[in-house]
Amino acid sequence: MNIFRLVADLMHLASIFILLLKIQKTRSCAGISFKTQLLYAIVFVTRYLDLFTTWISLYNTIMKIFFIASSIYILYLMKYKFRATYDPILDTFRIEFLLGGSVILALIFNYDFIPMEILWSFSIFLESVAILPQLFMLSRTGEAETITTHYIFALGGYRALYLCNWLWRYIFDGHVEVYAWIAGVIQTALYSDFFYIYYTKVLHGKKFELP
Amino acid sequence: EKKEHKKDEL
Repeated sequence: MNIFRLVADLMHLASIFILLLKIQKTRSCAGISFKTQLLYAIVFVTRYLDLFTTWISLYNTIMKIFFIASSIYILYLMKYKFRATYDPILDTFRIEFLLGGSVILALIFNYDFIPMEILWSFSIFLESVAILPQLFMLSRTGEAETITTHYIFALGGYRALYLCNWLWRYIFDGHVEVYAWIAGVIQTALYSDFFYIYYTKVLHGKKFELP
Repeated sequence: EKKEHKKDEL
């Protein structure tokens, strides 16, 4: 564990709490992409299957269970409790392509051609693009509630910090995780426009609006 | 190489 990874994990955790806070406080999931949330639930379930096979640490186990449980709870909130506030007209990104592309990549790039490893690769590739429906929704509405932008920032920041963590681990442990590296760079790059607007507008007290 | 691959991250 190094400082980058710890802060990254805490940001990831914070992003989920911010999202839950936004939904509960505003009693609405307006501005949140159900499709992105669905993709994250798929990411967590397919990646953390090793909960049943490998013990790493209490920290690791608790975080994994939390990520799976919270992602499914958010789907429940959006699909049932606050269904009336969700606008599917704005959430029209075709996730079939993201899912299909991730399956193909996972079948080609994996550490072993067994279900567990293929699903792990699939989750890594899918996570890198899972934010696209959310960013697409943002571009359609052209603006967002401030709390929603904090959520997206924390979620994007987490993987950017993982890049620092991987660099650290490469330098000090010789640890290399090539697929996660590539996916992490893509994932962070997808956020770059968002980060720029977040920095120039939201952090200066202005509303998030696309130029 | 394959077997040494350890997934200890989230």
